[in-house]
Amino acid sequence: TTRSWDFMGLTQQVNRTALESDIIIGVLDTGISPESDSFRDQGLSPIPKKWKGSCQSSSNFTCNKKIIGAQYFRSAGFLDINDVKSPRDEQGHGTHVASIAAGGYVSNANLTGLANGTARGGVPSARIAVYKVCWSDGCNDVDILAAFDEAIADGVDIISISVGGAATDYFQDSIAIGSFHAMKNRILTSASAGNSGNEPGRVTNVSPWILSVAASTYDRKFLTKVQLGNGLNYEGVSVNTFTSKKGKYPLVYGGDVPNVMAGFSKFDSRYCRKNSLDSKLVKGKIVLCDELSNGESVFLSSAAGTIMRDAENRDNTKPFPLPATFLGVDDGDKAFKYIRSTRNPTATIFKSVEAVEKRTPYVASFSSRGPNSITPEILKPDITAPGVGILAAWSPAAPLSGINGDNRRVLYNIKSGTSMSCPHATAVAAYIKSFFPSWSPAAIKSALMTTAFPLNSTTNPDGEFAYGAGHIDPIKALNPGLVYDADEIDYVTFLCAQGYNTTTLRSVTGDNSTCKKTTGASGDLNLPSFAIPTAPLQTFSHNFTRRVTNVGSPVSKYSVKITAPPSLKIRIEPSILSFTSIGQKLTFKVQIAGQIDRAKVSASFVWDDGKHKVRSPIVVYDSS
Amino acid sequence: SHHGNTHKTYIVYMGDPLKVDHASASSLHRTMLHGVIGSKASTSLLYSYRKSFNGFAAKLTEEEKHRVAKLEGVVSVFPNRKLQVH
Repeated sequence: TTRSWDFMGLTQQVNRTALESDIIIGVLDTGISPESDSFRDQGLSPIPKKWKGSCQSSSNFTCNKKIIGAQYFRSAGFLDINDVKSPRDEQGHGTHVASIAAGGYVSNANLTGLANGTARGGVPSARIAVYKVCWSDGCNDVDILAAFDEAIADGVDIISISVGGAATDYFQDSIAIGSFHAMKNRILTSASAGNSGNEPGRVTNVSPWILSVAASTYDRKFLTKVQLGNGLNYEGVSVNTFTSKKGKYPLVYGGDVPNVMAGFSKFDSRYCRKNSLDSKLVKGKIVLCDELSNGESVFLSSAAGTIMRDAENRDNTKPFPLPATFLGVDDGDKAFKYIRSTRNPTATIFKSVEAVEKRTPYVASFSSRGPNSITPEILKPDITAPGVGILAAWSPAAPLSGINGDNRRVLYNIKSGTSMSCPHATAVAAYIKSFFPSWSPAAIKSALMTTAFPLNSTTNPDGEFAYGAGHIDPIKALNPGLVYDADEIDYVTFLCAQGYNTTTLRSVTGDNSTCKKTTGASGDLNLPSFAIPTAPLQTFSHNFTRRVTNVGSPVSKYSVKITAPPSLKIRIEPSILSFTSIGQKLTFKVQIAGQIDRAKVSASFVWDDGKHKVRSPIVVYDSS
Repeated sequence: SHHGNTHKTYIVYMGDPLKVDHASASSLHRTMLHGVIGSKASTSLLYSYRKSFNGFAAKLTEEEKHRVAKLEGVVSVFPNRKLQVH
């Protein structure tokens, strides 16, 4: 990416360790475009000795010292004609994701001049191992599990998976199962939290051993101006690479041009849904649609462009297969009224321009929100990172907009999604691991979470359910002071509390673990965050035990600072933790009591030694 | 079908990897399946997970799935889903 790493303070000059080039990131996605400049291997040392994986090379696919492994997985179902049996990326997504995490330095990267700069991944000298599990029809559980099975055995350090479905029981979920066994092998899995928007409880990849990443803005945005025939201009959102050749085009409202012959009425065509527009009436015209879409149906109807209006998604910055811009409700209404006010309405859609996003960071409207539908006592998502308008490498085999028939081919593309935020978090995790190779997945996850900063409540009304612990801070995460560590036995205790029996868990762990009596539904899992479902106006009191490990100064004294609204009483005992050595573990008790009179109440506590601030978010919410 | 004999892809998850070589693990999976579905086991088995955890993917009917789920060592049997990139 050309800007997001600088936005987060991970500049080109940042301190790096030579061990970064030993870090192997396993990317489970649509494959990779090996010719991309982002994956050149000049200057890289030989492949790390620990690597045990392989490369499915062929006449059109080879690995190098950057892409050190590549395999494809397809066990079930027929392949589409557009899919090739190779790790090669035909869709662009895997190339984009891999380059965000570990792409090398590429100067003058841009999309038709947009977002120009030096593109780089978060860990530019780390290696990439590609596991192609996603095809044009999606990503099968069967193949995802096969990729986890291989990646863990191959010796990857971090797994990045920008994929998901609806949240489901942990042992019926391929990503939860795969990441559990990754955790057992000291490999952290970073996963996208989903793009299901701001309906509560839609977050995916919710197991406690995984890092679930929400998507937020950074300080750059892309605006696409539309000028109506009356001379009024409106700034919309999209990534529009088209330069208007004719200037003004006739403007029509989708609801006025239904494809009656095919049985569609204005109630379908106003949303410009598939086949609903009469192509004879829209050919060469700009169509105003009442919904944000990918633009495919308007494109296929031979329209010259589209203006979309809707209540949400003003941050869903993405390219479309034809000139397009997205207006909010107010400006969209003005465009509609203009159409109704004149006999020959016209409009011009201009090429996108860059602008500074002044309200940043805020969580994208499309990013899936908590609470966690599988374990309501575990806060999800865990964290947020940039995922709006991200420029990164692209596969020239894939259309710029991802829509078939769009003949534009580019080497760098701008996309939005939790798919884009996930590899940002993956890279920061890899960055930490390059300094502290012995840290467990839970310790790395804790470092990311306790050093994250909460976002402005005005621009982020969903609070922790939108951003988890907060926005990722790579520099602070490198020096967290204390970490909330956990290992397999802690997660087994958690699973016992979730109701799994000893027989099941013995199979999962391969040992003689037994379920012991536990506290609460989360089994007092040693996480740095707290989620408490409750009923409104009902008094509650919960006790937790937490254990922190000193990774900061050998001799240090931390005192706790609590931030809570009057309706919550939070007690922490002891309130001072005195450490005398690195690696020392101390426990403390947390009592959270009170009642809530609204949907959600936020609080937090911070362990502070004067050098480190170790923050834990608390959210108490109405689960009814 | 209404007879419940439509074959779907299921994942049979069995936890930690077996402490045997990979070929033996696949053979064990085939044997397990053979015990439930007989000679169709070889064509039914789609993939053996054997390196980092234990399990397999197979084409099964609903009724066969229930029988597999009762086998010793099986943690879960669940239908293959198609997930999406985000």
